[in-house]
Amino acid sequence: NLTEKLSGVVKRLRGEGKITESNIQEAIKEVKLSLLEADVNFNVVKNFVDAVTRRALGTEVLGSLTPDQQFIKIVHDELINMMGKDSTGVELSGKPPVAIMMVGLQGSGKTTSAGKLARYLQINKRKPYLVSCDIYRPAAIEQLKKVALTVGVPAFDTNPQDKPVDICRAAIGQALVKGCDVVIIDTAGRLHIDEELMKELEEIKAAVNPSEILFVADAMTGQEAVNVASTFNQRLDITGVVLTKMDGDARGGAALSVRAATGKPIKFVGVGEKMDGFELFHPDRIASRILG
Amino acid sequence: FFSSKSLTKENMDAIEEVLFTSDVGVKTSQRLLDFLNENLSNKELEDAGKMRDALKQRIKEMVKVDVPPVAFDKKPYIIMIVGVNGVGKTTTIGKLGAKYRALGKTVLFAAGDTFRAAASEQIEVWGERAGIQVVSGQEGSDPAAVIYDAISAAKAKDIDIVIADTAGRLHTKLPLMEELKKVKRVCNKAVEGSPHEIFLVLDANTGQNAISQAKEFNDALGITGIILTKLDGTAKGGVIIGICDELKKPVRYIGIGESVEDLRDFDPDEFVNALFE
Ligand SMILES: Nc1nc2c(ncn2[C@@H]2O[C@H](COP(=O)(O)OP(=O)(O)OP(=O)(O)O)[C@@H](O)[C@H]2O)c(=O)[nH]1
Ligand SMILES: Nc1nc2c(ncn2[C@@H]2O[C@H](COP(=O)(O)OP(=O)(O)OP(=O)(O)O)[C@@H](O)[C@H]2O)c(=O)[nH]1
Ligand SMILES: [Mg+2]
Ligand SMILES: [Mg+2]
Repeated sequence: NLTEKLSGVVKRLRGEGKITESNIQEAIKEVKLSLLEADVNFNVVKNFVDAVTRRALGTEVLGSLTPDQQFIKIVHDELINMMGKDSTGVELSGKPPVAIMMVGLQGSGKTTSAGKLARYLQINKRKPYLVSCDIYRPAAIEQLKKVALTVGVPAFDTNPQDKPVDICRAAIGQALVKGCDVVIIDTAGRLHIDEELMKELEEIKAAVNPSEILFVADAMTGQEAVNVASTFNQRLDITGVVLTKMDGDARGGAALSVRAATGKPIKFVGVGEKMDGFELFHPDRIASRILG
Repeated sequence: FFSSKSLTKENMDAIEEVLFTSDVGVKTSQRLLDFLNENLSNKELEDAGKMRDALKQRIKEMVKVDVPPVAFDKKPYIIMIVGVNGVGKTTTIGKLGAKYRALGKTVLFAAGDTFRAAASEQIEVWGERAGIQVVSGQEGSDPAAVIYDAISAAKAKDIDIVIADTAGRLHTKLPLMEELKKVKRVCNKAVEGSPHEIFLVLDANTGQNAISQAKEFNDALGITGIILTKLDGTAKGGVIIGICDELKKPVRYIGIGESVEDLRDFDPDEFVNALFE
């Protein structure tokens, strides 16, 4: 892993009083390669490594730590710094029922995460309502309804002949009637480059004025994570990210890419197919994983 | 930042950027740069155009796995579709079924995902659209039993091709990988020598984790081909270069959209050209 690779490379810092550009060149290279192997975006890696170099240069090799430990600590701390804070969950300010939109590419885990989020909110004494406005994918509405049943939360009876914006408006009306205070909107997966479908999301946002727009991203996403996340953020001004399928062995560099590209917080992590596979995001956990 | 004796710094940086941003990965990119260094003259290494052509040619060789086309030479010809969650297995089955029907074959779908909410309903819609019978089971039932029943039905009805859907699963979940091995054994019990194809579906958006996916599914089952989906997005799927070169398994089809006609035979030239666009 990176710590082992770095210990070997940074050994020569022992006996040197300071960290200099030349004596950490090898170490910086190891960090670069490790982050690329972890799927951190190429340009995000460049910027990260520049930040680490700046922080490391001129640093006195403190008595308590060995130079390699010091360097690794700088890398680790800088990564945690970039990843943001421990998640505090969702923002639900506004007159109930408040809306939360789940958006993202096809297959990233939106429908499943919508159910998990409903379960999380219910545990936190909220009364969630689920609605699918995915009128395209075969049996998408049925999937969300079954998820709602599993969680024990009411779901809107979406008519696939209706327009997504109208579905969402009607669902909020229904939620109000049922005394629910949060409406979780499951949207269809779409490409960030599909103009018509990105516009559809903008229309839904304008119609429901959501308190949260959560970008759902697959932890195994590669280099395009930056491009995809930036586009969704530019079009919608997302409020947070859900990183799914973290129960696999993907290093999850997409987390750093998405964070760097949008500046938005990662709020939740999906860690399984069942409804209880859902955790608040902790930057220190993912930092260790990305570094390998 | 690889050590390279003759490649000019600019040319090397340019190539690295193209390869890395296309998800080709560190190891495969290094091997490609080594290849250029070993096979091109110093003069050629200073010519960006010559380098790019040599690179494209080499990549093409790596992804063009020399195997015969899919033969459909057994009846029923049984195709098992596997892969991690959300990559496009069920949708691809819908597309494959329609494609094979258009070629004059009779097809049957086995709704082998008995786990995920509305998985059977999803493949039933695809079956309905293409006029293809779907054999499904109760949610929570044994996927191997459903697939066995589907194969029995196919034999009774003299069906040409059975395509078996399976639930998405992470390759790190050993009991779930064991479940797939059982499905494979049950196919073989129903029709000796089957499944005749095991296609691993990979999502073009996936980064280096696709390598462990390919390795684990191949070690567990022995895949016969790869289907690369979502190439209509902006991801290039560069990770399959290393996968094809190492596992020697061919990419058979690519998915380029969500509609039934959005499936193409894999074309190495198209793939390589798209990498350098
Ligand atoms: N292992 C694991 N699987 C997950 C997780 N989240 C979702 N999945 C699975 O990923 C697959 C896709 O999930 P969906 O919820 O259907 O994804 P989606 O984004 O709604 O898909 P589209 O609506 O088609 O865009 C399903 O098999 C889910 O069970 C997770 O955290 N871990
Ligand atoms: N843009 C695009 N979307 C695709 C493609 N193939 C599949 N999809 C979409 O990806 C999402 C997931 O597809 P599924 O067929 O449900 O994937 P799966 O592998 O069967 O998912 P699980 O069974 O839950 O593991 C759906 O929204 C599909 O429409 C493709 O080639 N391009
Ligand atoms: Mg969905
Ligand atoms: Mg499926």
